[in-house]
Amino acid sequence: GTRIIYDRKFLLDRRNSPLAQ
Amino acid sequence: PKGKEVMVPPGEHPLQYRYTFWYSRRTPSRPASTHNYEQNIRQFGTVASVEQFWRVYSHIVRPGDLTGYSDFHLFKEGIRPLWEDDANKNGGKWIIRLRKGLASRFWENIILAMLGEQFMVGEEICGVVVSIRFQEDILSIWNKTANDQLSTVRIRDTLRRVLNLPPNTIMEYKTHTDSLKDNSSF
Repeated sequence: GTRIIYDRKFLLDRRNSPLAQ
Repeated sequence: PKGKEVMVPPGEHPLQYRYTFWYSRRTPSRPASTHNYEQNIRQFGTVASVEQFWRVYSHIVRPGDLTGYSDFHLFKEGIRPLWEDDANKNGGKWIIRLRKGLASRFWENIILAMLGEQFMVGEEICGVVVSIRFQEDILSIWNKTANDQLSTVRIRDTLRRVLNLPPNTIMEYKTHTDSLKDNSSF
């Protein structure tokens, strides 16, 4: 099946999202 | 609560797998034996989304700031970071020795590569470990099948790419049966 793939930049960009606080 | 399945909150980005953080600390004087090793290892958080990961990760001390013999492990839920675990007994790990001061940066990058499914080896990855020691720090990534050369080579090449390792960095592969034989991890 399909895999959920994230590159490093995408993951780093989520670090400061309000949901991650 | 124990056993309650960790879910992905609405609006958050799901990870391919759920991952559990573990922490282990060992007084160097006490000899390493599986029994007390298992006593010393504690899990402290399971994450199912990118945002949950950052919420936990941003509250953990950076490995480079730890002293003495400490290890952080981030393993797929259901796999214990022990050689004897079912998922590990035929497996092994790539070991990267780092001079002091580099652990925190490389630890974050190897985690992001794992969470982002960058290794392209199906179910083979079990987890990653950063081991803080006195002379040097050690990064390792565990996979399920030590003799699956296609996967171990692909993991090695991905590590080189995502960690941007200096070309002369020593990378060695050690099977867990060998670790059990000489009762040493590195």
